[in-house]
Amino acid sequence: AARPPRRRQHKKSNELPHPNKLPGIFDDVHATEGRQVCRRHELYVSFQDLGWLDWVIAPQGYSAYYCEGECAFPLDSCMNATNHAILQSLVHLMKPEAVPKACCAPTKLSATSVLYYDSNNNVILKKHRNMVVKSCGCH
Amino acid sequence: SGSVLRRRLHSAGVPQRRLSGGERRDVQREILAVLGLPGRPRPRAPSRAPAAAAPLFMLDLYHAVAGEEEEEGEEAAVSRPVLTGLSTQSPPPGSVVSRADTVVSLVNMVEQDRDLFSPKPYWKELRFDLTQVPAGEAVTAAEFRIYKNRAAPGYANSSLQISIYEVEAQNSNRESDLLLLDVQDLRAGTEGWLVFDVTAASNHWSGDQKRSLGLRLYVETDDGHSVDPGSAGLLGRRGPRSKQPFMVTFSRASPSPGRVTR
Repeated sequence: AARPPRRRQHKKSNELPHPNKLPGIFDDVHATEGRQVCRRHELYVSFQDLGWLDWVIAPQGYSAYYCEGECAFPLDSCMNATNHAILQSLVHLMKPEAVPKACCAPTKLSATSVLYYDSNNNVILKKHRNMVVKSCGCH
Repeated sequence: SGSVLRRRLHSAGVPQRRLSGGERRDVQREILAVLGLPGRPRPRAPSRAPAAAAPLFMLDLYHAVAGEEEEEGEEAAVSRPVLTGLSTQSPPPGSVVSRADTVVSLVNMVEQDRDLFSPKPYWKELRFDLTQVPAGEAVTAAEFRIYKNRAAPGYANSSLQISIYEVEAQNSNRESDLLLLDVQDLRAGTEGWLVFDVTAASNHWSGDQKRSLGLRLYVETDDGHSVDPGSAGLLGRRGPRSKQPFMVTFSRASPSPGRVTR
């Protein structure tokens, strides 16, 4: 049976504030203020520094990059987080001591090639897969 | 843009300090292992002579590959027609390296000629040491490159046919067993790099069955007369370093090489 329409009460604002600022269980015990979000950072592997240029013909080094940063709720869409990571982050909010946050890791890797002499003076061009971080995300 | 060593210490939360000699060697050994290098190669210091043909070719190949990787990431995989025919020394126009994990230029060879001072037919034979071809990888393409100068005046206007065979077995009491790999027809006055497709010979390089490869070149005129390869303008090891013959093998690792825990 249709219920009599309720008188419109003064609508209390019930928009949840930004989830990160909810009191209680949504408080992230580890202050996430100031921590960077998960993203790609510069990392240059220098064959020059490693002292290998007497047999590595090219390159002198290469940008390998690395991933670092916070996977804190809400995982913004730009972070290309997996669905599992979003779910894990939610569960982390409820039980932070039992379930860790998702981790910041490469989502796309590409290869790099190294040209070098072997001990018999043959010249070898070797492609190394998964050696350059193209993009990072939460997993 | 610090080097791997400094960055690694920082991210590990280890207070900044220089690695000791032993730690530095450990880190280097670890990175060599990731690069698939058992130990740090110690090439005989390449003499300061003008660069040899193989490194020049491989450097051009490297730039072609590095450019591809830079633009498109790993998905970029381009099919590379195995090239035959005349080409300049730099990677033949329009060619890009196939989906190879390793490209090896083989320069260690032994040369043997049956030239004008021997009975016909004349030929040039080169035996390559294949131990550098990665054992655990499948050869997807292999080519033999030899430089051709203008032929001796006696052949100025004729056309020549150059055939390349694999020496499958050498017999003491009769001619060697030969497998035809590639044939090219060209003008005697042609000059430049010849590229022969020798992929068919790689069928039995896997494992350690065959650690050397014999290639034999015959040159004939239109009417089937045997021509001494040297007179036809083919340069062997006695040619200038930048025009010495070499082989190039393209191989691909098995899809998921088992990584041993270190």
